[in-house]
Amino acid sequence: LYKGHTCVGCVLVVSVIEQLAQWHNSTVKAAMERLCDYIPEKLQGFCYMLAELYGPHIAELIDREMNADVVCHSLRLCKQEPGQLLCHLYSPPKVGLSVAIRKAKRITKTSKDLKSFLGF
Amino acid sequence: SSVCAFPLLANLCEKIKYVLRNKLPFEDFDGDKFSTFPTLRGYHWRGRDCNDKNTTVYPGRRPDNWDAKSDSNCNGIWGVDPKDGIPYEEKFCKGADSKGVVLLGDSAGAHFHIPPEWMTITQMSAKSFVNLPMAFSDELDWPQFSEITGFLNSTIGGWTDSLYLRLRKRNRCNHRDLQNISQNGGSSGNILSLIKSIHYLAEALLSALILTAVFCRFSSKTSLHHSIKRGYQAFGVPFWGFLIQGRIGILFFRERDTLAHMTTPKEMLSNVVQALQYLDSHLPNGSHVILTGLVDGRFLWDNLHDRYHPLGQLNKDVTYSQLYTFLDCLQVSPCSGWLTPNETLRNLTSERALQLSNVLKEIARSEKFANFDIFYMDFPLRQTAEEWRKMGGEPWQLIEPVDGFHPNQIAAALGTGIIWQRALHEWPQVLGKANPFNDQIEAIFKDQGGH
Repeated sequence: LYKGHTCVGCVLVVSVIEQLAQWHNSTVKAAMERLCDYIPEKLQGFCYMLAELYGPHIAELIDREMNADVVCHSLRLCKQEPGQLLCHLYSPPKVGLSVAIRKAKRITKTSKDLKSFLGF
Repeated sequence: SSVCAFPLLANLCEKIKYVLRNKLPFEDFDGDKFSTFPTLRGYHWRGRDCNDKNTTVYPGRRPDNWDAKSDSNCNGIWGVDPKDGIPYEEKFCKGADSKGVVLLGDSAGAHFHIPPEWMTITQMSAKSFVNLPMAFSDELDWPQFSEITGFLNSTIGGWTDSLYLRLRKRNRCNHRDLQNISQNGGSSGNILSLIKSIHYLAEALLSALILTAVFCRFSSKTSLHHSIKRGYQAFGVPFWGFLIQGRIGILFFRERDTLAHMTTPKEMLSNVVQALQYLDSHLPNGSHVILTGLVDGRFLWDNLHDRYHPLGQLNKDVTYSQLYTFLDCLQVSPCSGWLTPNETLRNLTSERALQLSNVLKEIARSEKFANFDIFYMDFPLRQTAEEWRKMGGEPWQLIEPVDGFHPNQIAAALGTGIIWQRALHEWPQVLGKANPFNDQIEAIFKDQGGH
């Protein structure tokens, strides 16, 4: 169940970041910094740490027009359980959700720090 | 293996687990289950302690020697009238049929709410997240604004009305006598352990025991320690109570096959009767319990499915139907029987809900208990929607925008009025008498120490 909730949380947060960048016509990195600035001071450190870890990958994937579903699956914060459907909130991308996820995973695969963080 | 494995943190972890499992205040120096700290199950959830260094001083207890010397029950009334030497508590509250409010419930009873401004980009600013630390330390619940135990002015839209505020207005001796022992994910499976959390301590005034027994939730029983505080049956003054059934949060299913895992009428009867029998062996004589039926959750799909979710407002790309499907796919849907495009399943779920309501009606009609009488009322969703329509509102405005599922602040406040009127007209004995000394209490003790 926590996996399900983690996936919901990831899609919510990535959607907000994506829409902040769109609304303010800024980079994804700037959008993340803006979101962390909005958060009360005592929680900003945690926010910046997450932005540091996940930011580059989220930015790279969003810049390639990938939606929150694809980003969160490629970060393995959303998982398709064996025998279960591939869960998504948004309409699937034209190339198909599975294809988009595989492509995104290739992009994030190269990242060492992400791998170590995910292990943690 | 876990951060709690570190010796230094082991104790802290144990305390956190104990508090979380037992729905107890995290900060409670005298261990009397009442706190001077707002969140972490503090006074947002229970009447504020007026002396957190004295375990015999807490809201809702029988006054110590009529509080001639100090305010032992935190209702702000104490001391002796110099004119005649009679303690004020004795003069104004003796025989006044005072009552508190105790709610055992689910996320609806605790008043679950995720602020939509956290995901409405067009209005987002630093102001949007000011309440984030408080919200998380209250488990995303807002009991301080809730329908049964609310006492602060709402900051999440709508207005606050609650049974507690109405009881307090009816009899100022009830000040601060409230306990909201609800949990996100409450169910009839764990309502029994929740009810066992009624921790009976010496001296209790009359109190309203309001139970939101949520059922049809397929979940393992969670063992909850005792956390509600009240008086021993021997010398407790009668409780009266509501057993509010069937909040919207009723159909939690982790299983694919929803219907097969829905609480059956037989389970329902067993769970609720067990809970009531337990209460009967603990509640003071002369208490009352009101059962309410289940909501018809088709209201949610019918009024929301094709509307845009806050996340979908900017690009018009996320409807509630998509949200429900996403949650159901992840098996974290709070209500897969009703939050589904499958109309047949929605209708079957409502059919079962009606069966379960009839179980409650039958319990109220036929079961007899030694220490309380028991009544039944339908869950007032239709009346609430009707009230709101008369006020120019639309039904979808009664539902939490982010989760698309819980009753929101407006629904909570309107629901209070409906339940109150019903009790007032059909079971006035349950609400106690109006206290003729209210004005004098207010003249002498003003806001009685506030909340």
